Amino acid sequence: IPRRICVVNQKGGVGKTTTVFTLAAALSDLGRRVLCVDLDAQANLTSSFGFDPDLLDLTAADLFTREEVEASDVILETGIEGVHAIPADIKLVAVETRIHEMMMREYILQTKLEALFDRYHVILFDCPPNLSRVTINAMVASLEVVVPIETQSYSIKAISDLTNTFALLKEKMHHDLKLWLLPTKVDRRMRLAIDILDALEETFRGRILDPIQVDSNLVRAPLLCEPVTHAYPTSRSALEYGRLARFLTLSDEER
Amino acid sequence: IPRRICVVNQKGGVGKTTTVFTLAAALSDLGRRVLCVDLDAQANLTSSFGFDPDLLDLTAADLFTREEVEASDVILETGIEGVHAIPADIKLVAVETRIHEMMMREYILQTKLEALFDRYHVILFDCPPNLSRVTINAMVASLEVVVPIETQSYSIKAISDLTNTFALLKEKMHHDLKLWLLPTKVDRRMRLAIDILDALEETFRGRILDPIQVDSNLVRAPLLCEPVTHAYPTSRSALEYGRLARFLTLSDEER
Ligand SMILES: Nc1ncnc2c1ncn2[C@@H]1O[C@H](COP(=O)(O)OP(=O)(O)OP(=O)(O)O)[C@@H](O)[C@H]1O
Ligand SMILES: Nc1ncnc2c1ncn2[C@@H]1O[C@H](COP(=O)(O)OP(=O)(O)OP(=O)(O)O)[C@@H](O)[C@H]1O
Ligand SMILES: [Mg+2]
Ligand SMILES: [Mg+2]
Repeated sequence: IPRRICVVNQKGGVGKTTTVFTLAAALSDLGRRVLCVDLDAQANLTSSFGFDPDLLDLTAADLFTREEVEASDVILETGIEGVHAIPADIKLVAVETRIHEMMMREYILQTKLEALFDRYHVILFDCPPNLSRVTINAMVASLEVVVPIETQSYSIKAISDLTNTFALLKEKMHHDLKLWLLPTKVDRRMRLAIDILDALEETFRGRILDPIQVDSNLVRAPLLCEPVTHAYPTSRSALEYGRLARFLTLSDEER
Repeated sequence: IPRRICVVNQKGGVGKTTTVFTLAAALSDLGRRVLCVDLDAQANLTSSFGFDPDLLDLTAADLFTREEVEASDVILETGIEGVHAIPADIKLVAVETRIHEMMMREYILQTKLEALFDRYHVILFDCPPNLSRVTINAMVASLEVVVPIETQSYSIKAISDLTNTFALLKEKMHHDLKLWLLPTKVDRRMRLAIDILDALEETFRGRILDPIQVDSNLVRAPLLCEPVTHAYPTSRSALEYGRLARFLTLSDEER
């Protein structure tokens, strides 16, 4: 049964899409079969794989709103060996209201994807910068959550809102997510970054992943529709995401 | 009648809150009375002014969902002379569905704020990273829109989605917004940034504001609950936002 990891933070621009895109490639380099699910109407992950969201017929939005559409109808092969994707498009904007009246609306994604669980080692969900029902669907369908956080001022408030959401999920839906915090865009020259890292280490001991430092190669790579581990394999961020992939593929005992 | 400017981009982390917070202070330094409206459930703008969103009684969310709540009931004085704020809190998450069935749901904010128009020179709206009904409300209540854009790969797709939204607003609601693009976090050492700036200049000739370059003082200032123009008045970003404030206060003929 696959590891299911949702990448979530309602704070925008912290590196959610970058993390899913790069981690998927790094996991496939370790021989894992990966499914990436793009749940953001901006469809940045979908564009990173080289697809044009405006030209796609069926996407993740149809999975939510059309009973007869199955997961295997929306899966695309990507240019990365061993990585498949469920694309997003602008139709996702309307999903929030469309699923409002549906029964078991938090379980739609989980129910649709269950049929595929035996085909993949890892399923990664790229979430939009909000805590909408679509994001809750990804959390319910996952067992682990990776929260990319910039070591900057607004991040601390975002974490407290997020941990409230996780607590609610546990209380109301008896769904317990294993939490990982991934510091991103870390600039060790900035005193503030070190102070925030130390504060996080204290509050979330043992849940902090090795940080991803600031690296302009991560900005260039999506333009080439290539992950940084392929476009700039010796770059600092390629090595850091490679190490993250190795850590996440260890079994629970080994960690 | 005040200049009403909404700061919008569904792409996250591009500098929307930073722009509203800093521009408000720079405008007040020019003797303008400014009202800032925080429409993001993350409430980063509200925290930047030093308020704790979780301790507030009435916020922007109540303005949307409670008929009897008026704008003057939610306005707070900030620590910046001449700047008032309508704060946000987590209740904004629920507003999207709550206003779904309401009549004239796109005009709620405009109708509530009209009574205050004669008290301010400028009203600035900080929007969440999405194109929800709350963001549409801010667009309808504004005459101008400033779109902060990072000179990075995902920004180009965000602009095309945004211009589609502006076109829809004009066609369906006969509401014409004056568009300004504000390049943010610009790092002139990166070739990519210069290429993107050139491409934008060509497509949006005359609508591009002088860029705001990358400046770590902008990261530090919100922690002090002070805008960069007050905390680091000689920094590069303080001068750039000061110039932006002067440009926006020129009358239409002078520009
Ligand atoms: N470690 C890093 N160093 C430098 N730039 C980075 C790093 N990680 C991400 N970026 C850049 O930061 C920007 C934001 O990243 P990304 O789009 O992945 O964030 P996001 O959280 O998915 O944003 P959104 O909230 O809009 O979905 C991108 O342009 C990306 O290239
Ligand atoms: N010119 C700049 N140089 C360096 N850092 C900047 C600059 N402008 C903004 N920042 C930093 O980038 C981060 C994102 O900015 P900000 O929170 O204002 O973006 P936003 O668009 O409001 O994000 P969201 O989509 O989550 O609402 C902040 O930590 C801010 O300090
Ligand atoms: Mg993203
Ligand atoms: Mg913001």
